[in-house]
Amino acid sequence: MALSALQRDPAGGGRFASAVPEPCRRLPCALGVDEAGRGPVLGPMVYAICYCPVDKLEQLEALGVADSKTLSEAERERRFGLLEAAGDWVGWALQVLPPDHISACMQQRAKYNLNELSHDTATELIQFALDSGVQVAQVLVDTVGPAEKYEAKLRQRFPGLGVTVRPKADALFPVVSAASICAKVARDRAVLHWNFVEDLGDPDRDYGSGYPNDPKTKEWLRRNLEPVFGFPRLVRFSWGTAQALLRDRGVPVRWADEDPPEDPPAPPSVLSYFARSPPRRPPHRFFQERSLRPLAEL
Amino acid sequence: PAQWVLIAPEAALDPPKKPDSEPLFTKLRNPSTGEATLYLFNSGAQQLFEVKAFHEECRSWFIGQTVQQDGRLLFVTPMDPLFLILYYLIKADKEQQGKFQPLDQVVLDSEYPSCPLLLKCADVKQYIQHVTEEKEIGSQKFHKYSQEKTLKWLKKKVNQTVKALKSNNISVGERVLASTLINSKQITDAQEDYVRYAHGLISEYIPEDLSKELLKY
Amino acid sequence: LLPCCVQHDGPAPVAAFLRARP
Repeated sequence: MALSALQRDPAGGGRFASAVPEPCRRLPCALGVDEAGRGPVLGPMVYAICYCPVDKLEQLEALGVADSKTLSEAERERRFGLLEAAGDWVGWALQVLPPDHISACMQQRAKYNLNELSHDTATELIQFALDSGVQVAQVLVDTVGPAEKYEAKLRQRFPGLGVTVRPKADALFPVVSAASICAKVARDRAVLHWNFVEDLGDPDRDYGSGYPNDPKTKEWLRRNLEPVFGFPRLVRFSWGTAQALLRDRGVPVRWADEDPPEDPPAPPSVLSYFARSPPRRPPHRFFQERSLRPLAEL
Repeated sequence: PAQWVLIAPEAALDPPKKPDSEPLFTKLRNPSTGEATLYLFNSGAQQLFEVKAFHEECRSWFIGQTVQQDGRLLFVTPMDPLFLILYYLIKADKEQQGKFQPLDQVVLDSEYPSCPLLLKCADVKQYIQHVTEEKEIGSQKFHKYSQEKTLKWLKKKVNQTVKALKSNNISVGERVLASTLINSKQITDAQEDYVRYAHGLISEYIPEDLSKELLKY
Repeated sequence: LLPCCVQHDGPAPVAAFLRARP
């Protein structure tokens, strides 16, 4: 099964791809890009490309890949099965971004926000297709953000390719819709088969839709919040929902490089300027350099 | 906290040979600052150890399956008890105008009841001659602080410290040099730098007036 | 030894979340 490697270790993320069909190496192809799992507070985000020769686009549409958002999970699985069966002329590739990777990017010192991560992932997948020998002629991309800037960026990156970026592109272009199906199926399977790397016994998987406003998801988060360690790696710690719960129910943790507290320190007492005892000599630099201090008590 | 993380030599933690003589953490008068400072006597108070904490801001411990807010790492290292005894010898010398006295009447401190244990440490009664003049009347010994002998003894301590600094490649120059930077030029710290640094370290263990005398010496 | 201050003393499922490595 094409996604069996992903199902064995969803937490590991990574790239998964079909073999490049032989016609795609000879004939000009349309390549669609879409994503799944941008909004949920748990699970990976998946970027997918799907491509086929331009003269096979009508056949692709006939597989029923249009309007993927309206499909049930079972229907999506079925249509992914059809795409796999058409593997002699349809190819696909996925990049699975694990939730801890998303959180780390968003929270690291030099912030790498979700939009930048998304654009870079899409760009890398397109490049992967080119490097794998796919004769990409057109690139069609679904976007939630401003389309013009993203389109200009991709055109600059891939001169010589026709690039079209549109909101709701999955409803307009069958190859984007096919990519959407690949991404959604992959994400659904990753969440369903999630391997908790934490040794938590048998954690319940009743996480609802995974969206922050889903009461079932919120309840799951509350049940699975460990006060010192927070959540399992399935959860995106950088999401506002997760951060609020950690603030309210987690143990406070302070880091040396965090911003100073909002309240300024109290001004020193006037009496402190009239000290009776002479100022204490600082410790020898041998001890200062090594952060070694005497103790008055344990 | 109910537990601490501590690195100590085995001698500090040897089991007691007699009941009621376990290792003892106790406060004694710091000879340099005069303030209460934590020390350790091993079983039977044979040896004295100073206790220092490696203490950086924003540190905690995982110890087994617990978390401990207090992120200090304690170090216990052997210490020459004469450094602590010196304070009382100097004080007695000032107060009693240079009278010879028995040690157990000198090394007393109402604020630090463990103070007499300093005299139980191995070989103290023998090595006390490094810092005092001694008289024997009958079977009893009497001691009087000797600055001259003390400075000679401290000079040996400084020289030993200089050797240890060199053999451990401790940078003692006035320049600030991060230990993680490797300097391509061969820069040798001057002997004076070593002596000043060692004097500074020894001064952490003696009263300030004595430190000034030692610097001149 | 942690590079942060966890403001709590008590049990923590360390083995569940961390793997010790030399």
